[in-house]
Amino acid sequence: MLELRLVQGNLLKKVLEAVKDLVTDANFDCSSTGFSLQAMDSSHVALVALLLRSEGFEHYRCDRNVSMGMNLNNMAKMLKCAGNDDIVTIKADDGSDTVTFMFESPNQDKIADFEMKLMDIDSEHLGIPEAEYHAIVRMPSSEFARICKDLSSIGDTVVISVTKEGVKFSTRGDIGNANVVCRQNTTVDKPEESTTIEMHEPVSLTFALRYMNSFTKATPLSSTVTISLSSELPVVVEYKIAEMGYIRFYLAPKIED
Amino acid sequence: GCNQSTITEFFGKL
Repeated sequence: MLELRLVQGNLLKKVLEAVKDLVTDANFDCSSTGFSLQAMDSSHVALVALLLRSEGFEHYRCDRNVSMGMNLNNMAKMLKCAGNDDIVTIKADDGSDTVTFMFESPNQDKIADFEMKLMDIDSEHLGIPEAEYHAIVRMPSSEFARICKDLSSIGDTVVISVTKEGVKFSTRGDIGNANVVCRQNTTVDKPEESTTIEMHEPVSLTFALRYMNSFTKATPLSSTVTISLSSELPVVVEYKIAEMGYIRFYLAPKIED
Repeated sequence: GCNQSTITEFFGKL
């Protein structure tokens, strides 16, 4: 039996909006530590890792570790029916082949039950090493989303380079090329508007912009985004989920042949 | 040109 009650139901709504276009079907794993998901897109170029820690739920009952296969589009359709201020509860009985999403309005005057069929999805979990990254950029998530959107109107790949000057996003295409340089800026009145760059050594990697634009659908989850780069690893684009966990997108680089 | 690598080239199956 599992029953997870999330007072900030809109977090789950935003999570589904962030992943439903990247991954179609995925297993949600439920254990005593929390509610998580790890899945690759169909081309195995990107991977999304979600963690919602059990402490972040108002009520978290998970009698035994369980993995529930869900179609994320269908799940998103059901969560769209939840109000932004609704309390969302995820319920499933042991051995059941369905999961129920319950939406309660803040003043408890409306309660909705949406039951969805579960699927059998055989997915292997990948080992993601905790790595030392050559460069870690923290910046406003809206700014990162704007840069990815703007550059994708010029080219389809972005070179992200971190030097002591700052972080540079470059692209080129038929009509020309574009460079956006962001410098460290901590003299802002609101911390979430600051850009900080931690560089251990210069790094420069090339990525497909369409995946980056897909990742920025998670922008509503956090005012800041963290981009961690290392020359031998996929980039990690991370959005923290308020006091609950995170959603991390890993993107494999394009390698000069 | 640039060849797109895949995640599974970097992260092994558990």
